[in-house]
Amino acid sequence: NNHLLVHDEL
Amino acid sequence: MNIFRLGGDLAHLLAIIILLLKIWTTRSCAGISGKSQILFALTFTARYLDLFTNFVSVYNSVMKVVYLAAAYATLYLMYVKFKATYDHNHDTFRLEFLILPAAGLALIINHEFSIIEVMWTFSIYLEAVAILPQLFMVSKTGEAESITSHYLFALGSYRALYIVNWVYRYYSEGFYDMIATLAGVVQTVLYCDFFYLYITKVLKGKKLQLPA
Repeated sequence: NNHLLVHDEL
Repeated sequence: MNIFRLGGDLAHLLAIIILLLKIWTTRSCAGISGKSQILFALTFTARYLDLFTNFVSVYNSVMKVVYLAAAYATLYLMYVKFKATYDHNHDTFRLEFLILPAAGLALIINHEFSIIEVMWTFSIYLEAVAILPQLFMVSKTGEAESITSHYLFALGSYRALYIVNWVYRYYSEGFYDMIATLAGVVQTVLYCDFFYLYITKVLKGKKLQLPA
């Protein structure tokens, strides 16, 4: 999975 | 979500609202760099490509839509509705000097070589320098209206608060994102000179005027 789900910032 | 992250998001939202209200109520976008606004619209567009593929939370999705809508609304006001008031003679920064290096760097240094990740990384690098045309414009005219200063202060505070959020997340969750953090530090450093002038002049009721 990509890091964007963990990153979750705007 | 911690208080610093929320504060950063709200400062960002406040900046966007200040800018839209300034343009709408004065019916003028004088002193505002359209080039910086183009870069912010590009930043949000590249970053929020995951709006339909990654669902994080209602909060995240709503904020993404609001940022995107506000960015394009600002462009519409500047380049269509109040085009006559746009100060393009002072807005001469060359966008390709920022877009091309950001794109090149995103292709080389990223978390993963996929379209969505490269676009996300590009948006991070581009956002870091997107304010340069605006700061360049202020330095060229030698001054900024108070409302423009408030806008810049809110916008700069956003990334500064994000840095505190990243430090907090590192110690509380062990989470860190080197790309976002380094670019965020660069972005915040660009505002330092402005922060100094804002605190020493604008908060004391004076107009932001650069020393001759």
